[in-house]
Amino acid sequence: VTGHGEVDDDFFDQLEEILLQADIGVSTAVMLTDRVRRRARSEKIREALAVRKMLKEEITSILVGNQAPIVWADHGLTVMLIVGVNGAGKTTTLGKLAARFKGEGKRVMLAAGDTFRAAAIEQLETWGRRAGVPVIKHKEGADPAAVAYDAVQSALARGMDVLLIDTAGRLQTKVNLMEEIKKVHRVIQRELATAPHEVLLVLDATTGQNAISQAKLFTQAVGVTGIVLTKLDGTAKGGVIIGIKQELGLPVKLVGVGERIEDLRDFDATEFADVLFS
Amino acid sequence: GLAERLQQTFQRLRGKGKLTEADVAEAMREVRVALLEADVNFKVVKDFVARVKERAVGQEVLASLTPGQQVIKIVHEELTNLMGGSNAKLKIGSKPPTVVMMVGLQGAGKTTTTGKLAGLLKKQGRRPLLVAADIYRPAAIRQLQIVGEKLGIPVFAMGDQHKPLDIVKGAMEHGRQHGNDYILIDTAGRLHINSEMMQELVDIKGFAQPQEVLLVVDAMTGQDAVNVAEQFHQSLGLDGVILTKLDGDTRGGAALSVRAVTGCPIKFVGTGEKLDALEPFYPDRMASRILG
Ligand SMILES: Nc1nc2c(ncn2[C@@H]2O[C@H](COP(=O)(O)OP(=O)(O)OP(=O)(O)O)[C@@H](O)[C@H]2O)c(=O)[nH]1
Ligand SMILES: Nc1nc2c(ncn2[C@@H]2O[C@H](COP(=O)(O)OP(=O)(O)OP(=O)(O)O)[C@@H](O)[C@H]2O)c(=O)[nH]1
Ligand SMILES: [Mg+2]
Ligand SMILES: [Mg+2]
Repeated sequence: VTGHGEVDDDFFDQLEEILLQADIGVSTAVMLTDRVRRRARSEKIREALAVRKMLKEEITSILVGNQAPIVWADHGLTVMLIVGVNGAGKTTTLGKLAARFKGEGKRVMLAAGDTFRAAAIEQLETWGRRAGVPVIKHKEGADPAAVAYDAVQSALARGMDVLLIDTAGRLQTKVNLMEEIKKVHRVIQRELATAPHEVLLVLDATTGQNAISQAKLFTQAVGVTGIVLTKLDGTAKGGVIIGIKQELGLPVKLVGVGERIEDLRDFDATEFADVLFS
Repeated sequence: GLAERLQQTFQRLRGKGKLTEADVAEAMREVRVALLEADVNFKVVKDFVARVKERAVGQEVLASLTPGQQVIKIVHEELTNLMGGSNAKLKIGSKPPTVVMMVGLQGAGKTTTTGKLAGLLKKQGRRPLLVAADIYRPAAIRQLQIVGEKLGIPVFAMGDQHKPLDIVKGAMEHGRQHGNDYILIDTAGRLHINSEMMQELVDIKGFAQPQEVLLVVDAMTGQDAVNVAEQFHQSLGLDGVILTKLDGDTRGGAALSVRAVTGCPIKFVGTGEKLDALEPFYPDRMASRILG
C-alpha cells in the first residue's frame, strides 16, 4: 500500500484495513474502498500511490462539503453551548475557546453549567483565570438551567460578545440527563430567540462506533451545529467523523490537539485525510 | 444482530445442499463484521475469527440443524474464555500497605474510579488512603479531595507545586504512620506516546512498588485501544484493567482488544457516575454485550 506497486485484491484489502484501524467503521470503509476500486478500474489507474491519492480525495470531499466556520450572531451576544459524554474534553475546550476569542478582542464570559461533578466549577474557574475572562457560577447542585438563565441575562446586561456555557458530561442514552440538557437549551432560547448560535458536540478521537450514536442522539436533543474532535494529539485517528458527516451532515469545526490553552485548531479536511494514512 | 444475520446466511447456504467448509468461511465474514462494529481491533478480530473457524468447520456446525445457533454458541464461548474468569479481587501485599496505581488516557475515569475502589475497600473493612498525584489538570486535587470527603476516606495531597514522585513518597510515609493498609494513587491522564509522562509513571512505580498497576480504559474506545494498552504494558507493566462507562450503550469491543494484547485480567467495570457504581467484571456478560 505504501509502495509504487500495482493494485490487486490484496492492495484493496490493505486499504480497507487502514480505514478500519482509523475507526472509519465497516460500512463506510467498504463503501469507500468499493468506490475507489470502481473509479480505479474505469479511469484505468493501476498504480498504488495514485489510488491512495484518490482515496484521500474521496475522504476530503466528504469532509470539506460545507466546512462551516463558527457561527456568530448578526449583532449583539453570541451564545455557544458545549455538550458531550463524560470526559470528552468539554471544559478544557471552553477554556481554549475563551482564550482564542479574548485574543480576537471579543468580550467573553464563561458559565459553569456543570453543577454536578466534583470540582467541575473550580476546574472551569481555573480556565477562566488563565484566559482572563469572568465565570458565572451557582452552587454545586444548582439547576443547570438556572445557571444558563442567569448567564444569558448577565452576558446581555454586561454587553458581552460571546457567552460559552459548560455542561456536565452525560451518556446519550440516559433519558433524564438528555431531558436536562434539552431544558437548558430551551431556557437559553427563551431568553434570546436566536440562541444558542452554536451547539458544539465534543467527541473524543479515541471513541469508536459509539460516536455515531452520540452524534445522533445529541443532535435530536439539542440540534448540534458542529463537532469538536479532541485528543487528536494521540494515536487515534477519529475516522468516525466521516460516517457522521455522511449520515448526519454534521461538520467538524475544531480540533483539540493537547491540554494547553493554545491547543485548539480549526478543522482542516485535507490535513485530516493526510494524517489518516500516515 | 449477528444471530439473525447468521441464520439468514445459513438458510441461503443450506438451500444448496449439505454445508461445506467454504460455507462456514462465508459465515465467518458475518462474525468479523459484527466484531468490527463492536469496536474490537481489526487485528484481534482476524486472530479471533481464525480460532472460531477452526471449531466451526467441525461436525458441531456442519451436521447441525441450527448451524447459525451453533456458530453463535462457539463465538460466545471463545469470547468468554478469551476474556478470562471473573477476577474481581485486588491483590494484597505480603505486608501493608498494599499499593495500587491507577493509570490511563485523559478522561478515562481514573479519579472517579480510584474513589470507587477506595469506597469498596472501606466497605470490606480496609483502611485505604487516596493519593492526589495529578498536579497538572486544573482542580484535579480538589476533585479527589471532594471524592474522599463524600466517602469518608482520607486524601493525601501536597498541592500542585510538588513533583508527583515526591507526593507519592510523602503519601507512603503518611500511610505507614496512620496504619493505612491500602494506598491508592490517582495519576494524571497522559498519552502512551508521551515519553516524559510515561517515565513519570515508571519512576513512581519504581519507588512505590505497587502490587497493582491498573489501566483505566473507557469502554467506548475504538481501534486505538490496542495501541494504548500495548504501550502502557510495555513501558510500565500492567496487572489489570478497569473498564469504565459501561452504563452507556457502547458494545465495548475494547475489552477484548485490551485483554488480547496485554493478557491482563479486566478486574472491575464502572457502571455510572456515582461513587458506588463499580462492579466485578463478568466475561460471559461482556461476551453477550459485544455480540450485541
Ligand atoms: N491530550 C489531550 N487531552 C485533552 C484534550 N482535550 C481535553 N483533554 C484532557 O482530557 C481530560 C478531560 O477533559 P475535561 O475538559 O475535563 O472533559 P469534560 O468533557 O469536561 O469532562 P466531564 O465534564 O467530566 O464530562 C483532561 O485531562 C483534559 O486535559 C486534547 O485535545 N488532547
Ligand atoms: N457514566 C459514567 N461516567 C463515568 C464513569 N466513570 C467516570 N465517569 C465520568 O467520566 C468523567 C471523567 O472522569 P474522571 O474521573 O475525571 O476521569 P480521569 O481519568 O481522572 O480524567 P483525567 O484525570 O483528566 O485524565 C467524569 O464526568 C466522571 O463522572 C462511569 O463508569 N460511568
Ligand atoms: Mg467538564
Ligand atoms: Mg483524573
